[in-house]
Amino acid sequence: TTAEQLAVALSDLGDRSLHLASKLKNPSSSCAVDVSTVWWESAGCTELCILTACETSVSLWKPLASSQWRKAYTWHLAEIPVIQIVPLPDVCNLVCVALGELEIGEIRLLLCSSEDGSLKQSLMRTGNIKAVLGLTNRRLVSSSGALQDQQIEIISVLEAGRSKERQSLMPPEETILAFAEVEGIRDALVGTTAMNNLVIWNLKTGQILKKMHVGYSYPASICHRAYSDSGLLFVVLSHPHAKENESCGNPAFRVRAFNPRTARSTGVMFFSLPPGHSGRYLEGEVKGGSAAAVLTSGTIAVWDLFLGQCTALLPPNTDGKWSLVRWSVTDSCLLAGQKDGSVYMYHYS
Amino acid sequence: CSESDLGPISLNWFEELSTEALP
Repeated sequence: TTAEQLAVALSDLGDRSLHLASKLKNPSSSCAVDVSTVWWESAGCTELCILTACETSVSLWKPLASSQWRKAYTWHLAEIPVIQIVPLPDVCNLVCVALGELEIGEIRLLLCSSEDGSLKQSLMRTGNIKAVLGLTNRRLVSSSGALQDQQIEIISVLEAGRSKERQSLMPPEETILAFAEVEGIRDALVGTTAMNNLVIWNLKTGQILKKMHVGYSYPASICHRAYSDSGLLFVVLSHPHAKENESCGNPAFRVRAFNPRTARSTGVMFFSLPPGHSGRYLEGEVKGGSAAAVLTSGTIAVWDLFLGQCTALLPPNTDGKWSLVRWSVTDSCLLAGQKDGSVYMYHYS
Repeated sequence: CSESDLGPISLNWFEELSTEALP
């Protein structure tokens, strides 16, 4: 299949489009669970590498000439299945993964020894982990347990893959489903809960500053991105369990504005499929001004959060439906994965 | 969204809520 046949650019949707850059086929993998990118430095050269995860291993792919990729390292994790890769935003030569059966039971760091080049693993946290997020400045936040027994912990990560210090955050009496750093406020973190509240923490003191209800029309909201502007807290949310609404269909993402002083909020924008297309949100990721989601139809949809519209659609190709979508470290590349382990990289421009 | 919907807005909400949350 040629690149031209696979590249789908629906230019009538907006000014931006997706162009196929390369394809990785992992011959040993038939159980792709996640894909991500990481900066990797070796011999004085830092490159953007692709990470692919199947249930029993995580592989790092280095770029070659002419859009080809070479599998450079594979960490084997045979005892507990890999559930997801946890991107650490400003970290080089370090991979964070979450492992478990139905829910996350372990968080591990994967690295390559600078002394002898051997592949290493370092256990960071164990427990019934409900939510985990890599934060800026080499930190990792995770919540374990539920309700009154919930523990929320920030771990600072050293280059050698060890934890430097651990700090606890005050737990809300509700299970946390997802975290997001607040852009524009260095020490602020938000999380969405199973009771559909948005919680704001001060990362320095660990205290909960506010708990605000997201709204009864939006069950089990997942926060993807948060930013503070003009005294309001804007949060990009997805609602995997939302019921379809006659007026706006079933949006994949919404932006809601919260006033943290009064705990009142209002809907700002929603991001639905263009007319004539259908499919519910399955999973997705937001980076910068771009949001991408895999839909039940096996199509990937991309939205521009500033334009407020869907800018590209990537229908299933001849190899099958899409099951994973991730933005690269730089939001100009989109990684699209299929169940058989195939990963396609698209330029989004 | 207007201020009347959301109530009085403060540009320093994070600092104010952090001070109020101190024991």
